[in-house]
Amino acid sequence: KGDFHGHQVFRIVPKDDVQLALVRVLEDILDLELDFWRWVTPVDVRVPSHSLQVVKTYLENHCIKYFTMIKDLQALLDEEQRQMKSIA
Amino acid sequence: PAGNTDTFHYTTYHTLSEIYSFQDMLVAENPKLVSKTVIGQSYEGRPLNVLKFSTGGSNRPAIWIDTGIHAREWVTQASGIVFAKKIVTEYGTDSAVTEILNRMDVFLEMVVNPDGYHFTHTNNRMWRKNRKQNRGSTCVGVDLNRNWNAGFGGHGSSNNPCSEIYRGTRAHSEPEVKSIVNFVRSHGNIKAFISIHSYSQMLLFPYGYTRKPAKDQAELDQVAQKAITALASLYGTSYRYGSIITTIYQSSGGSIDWTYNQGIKYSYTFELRDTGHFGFILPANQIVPTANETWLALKVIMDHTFKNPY
Repeated sequence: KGDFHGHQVFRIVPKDDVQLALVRVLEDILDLELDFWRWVTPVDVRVPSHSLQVVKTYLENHCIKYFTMIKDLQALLDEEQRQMKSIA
Repeated sequence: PAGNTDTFHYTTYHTLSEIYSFQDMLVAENPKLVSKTVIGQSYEGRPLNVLKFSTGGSNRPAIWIDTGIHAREWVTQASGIVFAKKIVTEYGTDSAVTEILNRMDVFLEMVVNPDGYHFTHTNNRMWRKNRKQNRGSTCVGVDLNRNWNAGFGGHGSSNNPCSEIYRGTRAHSEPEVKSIVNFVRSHGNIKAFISIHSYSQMLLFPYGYTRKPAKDQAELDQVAQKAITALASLYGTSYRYGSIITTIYQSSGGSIDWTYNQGIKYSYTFELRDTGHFGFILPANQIVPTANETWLALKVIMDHTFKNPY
């Protein structure tokens, strides 16, 4: 089963179209393995653990506001499974 | 498993087989109102089930609703289950639904992408596309909402099989899409086509692939405003609305652009509730509130379609 330990979801709040374009540049960097959940502002993106530092640094260097919407994706998925099993 | 659709757990997410069982129960319990049509098979051979809600007649004008073209958007498939139950419970008790069903049919495809949905339950909860093996690539899947013959291959889709918005090799290459295309064409009397996604709290209409306004834009805009007002009346959930390209971004090969170009004037797509904390992992206790508020908006669109024949 997919393992999302260490994955976080960032909510990024570009202040204008220039910043939005800078965020979308990240999508083309395949090594980061980013998963854009939502492309409109605010932009939500799932960031694997190996890319967290790179993405944070990039956003901070460009003064793009963001916060961590989901700190531990796997914990949420585990909870979702637990609820489904408990009802079943 | 639930013994009937009254004891079915609407407040939790369900596997594909549970959803298929629900469909069969609903048909068995309401044989004069609900029937099941299999419009095709998915890439991996699963049935593409459509529920037909009809009080009789032949080839009546119809409203199409689909949920779950993107596998991981679980609240959409779950909402589809709630809608199905609402249709049968409100027929005969809600005057608008009763009037509509006395003259029109409703088709509901709860899981457009069953392979992807099954995969989200068994392998990868974050899966979005179908499960097509792409020739010449190790990457799997086509984004079914980029595979329609409406600006196919344009901006806002990708020709890279590894992309989440991979459009496929050609328009309607995917059986999940082609089956709907065939159904819509052979039916020939569908008057509204509503495709439901999650999550961004939006109600959108054509176009996504071009900046050219839809010729019915003023009316579509007006209906959308009325629909989101009805939606907000329940819990105050705020929606944006407008054409896809002006409200979100350019997106080519989408379903409602194709249906609109086929002459289905009332073509809409929803992006359901977003609490701002969970994204695709919307907690199950949000399913019923999400479906309930969306149902109010759906009824506005259905009612407008019913009262404005074309």
